Amino acid sequence: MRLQRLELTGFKSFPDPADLHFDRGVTAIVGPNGCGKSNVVDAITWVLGEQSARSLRGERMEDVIFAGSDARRPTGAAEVRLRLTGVPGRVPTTNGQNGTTQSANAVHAARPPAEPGLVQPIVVAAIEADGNGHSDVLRDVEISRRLYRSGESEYLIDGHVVRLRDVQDLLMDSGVGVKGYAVIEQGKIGQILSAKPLERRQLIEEAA
Amino acid sequence: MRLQRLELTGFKSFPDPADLHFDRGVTAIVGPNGCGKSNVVDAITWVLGEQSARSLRGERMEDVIFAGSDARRPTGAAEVRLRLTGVPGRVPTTNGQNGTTQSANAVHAARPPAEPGLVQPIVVAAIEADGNGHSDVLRDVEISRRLYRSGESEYLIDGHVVRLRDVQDLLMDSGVGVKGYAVIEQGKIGQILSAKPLERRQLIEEAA
Amino acid sequence: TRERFHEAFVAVNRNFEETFRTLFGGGRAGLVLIDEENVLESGIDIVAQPPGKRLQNVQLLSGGEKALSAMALMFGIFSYRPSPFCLLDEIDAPLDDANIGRFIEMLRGMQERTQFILVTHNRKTMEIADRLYGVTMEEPGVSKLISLRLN
Amino acid sequence: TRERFHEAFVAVNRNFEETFRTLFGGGRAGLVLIDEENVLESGIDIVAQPPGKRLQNVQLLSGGEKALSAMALMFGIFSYRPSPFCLLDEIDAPLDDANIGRFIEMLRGMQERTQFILVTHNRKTMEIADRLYGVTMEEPGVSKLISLRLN
Ligand SMILES: Nc1ncnc2c1ncn2[C@@H]1O[C@H](COP(=O)(O)OP(=O)(O)OP(=O)(O)O)[C@@H](O)[C@H]1O
Ligand SMILES: Nc1ncnc2c1ncn2[C@@H]1O[C@H](COP(=O)(O)OP(=O)(O)OP(=O)(O)O)[C@@H](O)[C@H]1O
Ligand SMILES: [Mg+2]
Ligand SMILES: [Mg+2]
Repeated sequence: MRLQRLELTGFKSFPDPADLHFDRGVTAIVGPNGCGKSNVVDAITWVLGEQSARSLRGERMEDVIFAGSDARRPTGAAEVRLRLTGVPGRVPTTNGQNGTTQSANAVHAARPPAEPGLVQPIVVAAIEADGNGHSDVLRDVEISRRLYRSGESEYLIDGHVVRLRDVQDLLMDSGVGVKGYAVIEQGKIGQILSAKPLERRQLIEEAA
Repeated sequence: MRLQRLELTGFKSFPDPADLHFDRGVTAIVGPNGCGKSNVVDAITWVLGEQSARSLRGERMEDVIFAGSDARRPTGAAEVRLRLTGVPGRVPTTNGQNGTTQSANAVHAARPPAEPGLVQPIVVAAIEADGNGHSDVLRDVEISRRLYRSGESEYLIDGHVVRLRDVQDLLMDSGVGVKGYAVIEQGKIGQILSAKPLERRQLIEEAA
Repeated sequence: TRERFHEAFVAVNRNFEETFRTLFGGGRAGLVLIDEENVLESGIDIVAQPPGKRLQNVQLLSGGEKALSAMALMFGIFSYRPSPFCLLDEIDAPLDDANIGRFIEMLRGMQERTQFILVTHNRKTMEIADRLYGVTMEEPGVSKLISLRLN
Repeated sequence: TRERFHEAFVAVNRNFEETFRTLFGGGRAGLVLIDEENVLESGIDIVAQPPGKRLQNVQLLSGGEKALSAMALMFGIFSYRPSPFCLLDEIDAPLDDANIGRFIEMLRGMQERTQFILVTHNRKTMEIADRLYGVTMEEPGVSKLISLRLN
């Protein structure tokens, strides 16, 4: 599983749509102080479900919406879309003992979106039948998050509005989970050695 | 007033005598990670009277004594000597109304060392008579500090053992004082903006 | 549970020691349970000794040595429970050229199985990127992304 | 006393604003008494707005912007009660080239009256030094000083 594409609109210092494509290996983000690099990292943790405004350097979650500049008005919402590829999932196969011939769209049955009728075709990159009527597939998934100034907030998987819980389950199954050590924010590395003994324990407990 | 020369022996990672000369303007200290640059800064704050082992990154003051390496044994003491130049002081002049003809050594009378008989000749760089029997002089002063493994500790001004209080008075008079903002330790600049409102107030109070 | 924590502790400790030696080119490091009787609740101490130096309190280490030790610990935990991707924001900032070289070598070894997204100001770190994005703010307050070519 | 603190506060505030504009090439900044009724005990808030950007909580500033703002405050206090010398340990670490340039310019202006001792890894900063000392550790654990020639 890996990240494939990130799109930001109205998020922090990105009022206009901005687009990054990630390959395997190493992607580096560079630029002068204050130009928006850490904001890109924030966008990734935010779309993956970050709930604390404080860890995004804000006082309230509304602080992630573009607040305007000298020449620009604030935007009414922030939206970030993250496309993942190689996401594991399970599909009932046509040769299955249960005899169903559901299409790969049934992958969504495992994690029902709020509107089950509106399934989109999904890219199925690999299928292995396991002889029990199910196959493992790798597919692309797009996770989106929107926040409006009203405070209304939405999560979407492949364009369907879902609950935060559905996003968290999807990430848990694809091996992402809530992993404090897979993101090292700017300045955080200096705090690790000066952390209290019980705080360090917590790092290990998260991985246990 | 400015710093002129720093000598370290047995202090932190400097078992052998090391010597820096400072000119006016800017002196830069460079080198790889862990080679001893911040230890040089620590030596300056230590000889000026730093009392907190913690702000020198240690648990006890004994931590500033060279603790040995793979190939070397620990030293029995740490000593740092700092020579200041252009230090203001007052001297009774030969034309003074009080008629005394004490030499410039009388400068020491203002800050009596523990052994007043043992005065050393001092460099007098400028003399201005003020008509009241006293002249302002600028002179060189050497401050030393020693710490032995036994815990015994000594302060010296121009080779005479004095109390910490004498060193502090000398520095106060020469405009150095206890100034938190004149030393910015490694990593401290990042803490200033995240400090609590009352901690920031303290910065201003020190300067008030 | 006590077993799961203990298993994680032992594994992370081994990884930490190993990663530390890779990043420092030697030396010793480890994690210590402050209260060995109380595995379920004990806090953890860090021990770190760069090559050729005497073992002292980690607080006496230099700024760069502390950063490198912290990096060894984070990557030690990461190797125990790998994530498909890893986001690193300027963690190379306090490191000198030699240490950046060892840091980059370690990333090279890990990037087969892990996708890295790094923010950096350092040219040597930029050189190992497969893809480079520049962020600019020509219009004040407005960020813009540009895909930069390598070489 | 209330007067002394208030006098210091006003002066430092003015210096802070001015130094901020020098380091950022514009923008606005200031200190705010959280409780204006209680000058004797009130905590202090920091307001900082880089040029062209909208005023927001200082926590939203970037790492480099926070460092530069903190630097403006420290030098603002320093200009109010100058010390004969000033020790700075790697305060240029989070800054990009453009900001290091403005930082160096500011040091140039101050070094007439103040003696600076800086620790740095940055080549541009090294260039303004009148004297350069290298510290090495060829023998592990043993520091050695060398006087380096400039140019
Ligand atoms: N909601 C928002 N609206 C507009 N601008 C914002 C918003 N949130 C943050 N910013 C701006 O984004 C800038 C910070 O960007 P970021 O932290 O990504 O910088 P950076 O490129 O990481 O810089 P550095 O190298 O200094 O760490 C700040 O100047 C801040 O004012
Ligand atoms: N009492 C002591 N005896 C021997 N070595 C010591 C002692 N105290 C500190 N050290 C060593 O000094 C080294 C740190 O030196 P220092 O903090 O000056 O490094 P630095 O040059 O500032 O590096 P950086 O660029 O990473 O900040 C550490 O490796 C530490 O082990
Ligand atoms: Mg940043
Ligand atoms: Mg240092």
